[in-house]
Amino acid sequence: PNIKAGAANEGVLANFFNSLLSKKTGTS
Amino acid sequence: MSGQEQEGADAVLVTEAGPRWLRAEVERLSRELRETTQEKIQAAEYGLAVLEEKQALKQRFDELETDYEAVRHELDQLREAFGQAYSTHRKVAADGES
Amino acid sequence: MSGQEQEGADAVLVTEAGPRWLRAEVERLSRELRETTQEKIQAAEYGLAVLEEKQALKQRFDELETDYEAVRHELDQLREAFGQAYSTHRKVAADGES
Repeated sequence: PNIKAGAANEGVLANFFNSLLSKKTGTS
Repeated sequence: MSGQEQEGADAVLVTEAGPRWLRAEVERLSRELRETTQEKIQAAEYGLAVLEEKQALKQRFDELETDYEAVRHELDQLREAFGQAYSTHRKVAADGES
Repeated sequence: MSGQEQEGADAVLVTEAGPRWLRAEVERLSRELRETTQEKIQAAEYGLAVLEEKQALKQRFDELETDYEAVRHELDQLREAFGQAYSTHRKVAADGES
């Protein structure tokens, strides 16, 4: 369970970082 | 001042402000947003890079752990065999002398 | 459109815009700046946490590598000793028989 939880956490983190890179921010 | 109070105070300021101030604010906020967005992207790219490095290191660690266990097992087996061979050697030597 | 061209186009738009549009833009930009700042801070905090975990893992890896080398060395020494003891055993057995 610890190994799976660690891998799941890393997956969530990677998704978070990728979402920041792909998210378009508005400009004026 | 809390976040909500700050937003309320800003709303009053914006409502009462003249066009010149508003234009300056739009330019300032646009510039800050561009800079902060760039910093956000840098932080995310760095985070991803460190995450990948950590995952690669974990894989190397797991492989080394496997190798270590194998060598430990081989050492234990050899110690046991050595012990048995030593006992046999002593018996043979004693028999030879007698 | 390049960044500089975009800024120039934005400047024209801001200069000619009315107060109502400017107020809406100030509010929108303020909101986006708050959100982007929050995301930037989160990314930096997560990145730091991953970096600390990676450093801790590196330390464990280095320690395991040291242990592995020690066990390998011991195994090599025992193999050599076993080989020598086996040769001696055979000689003693042959002497005993003769």
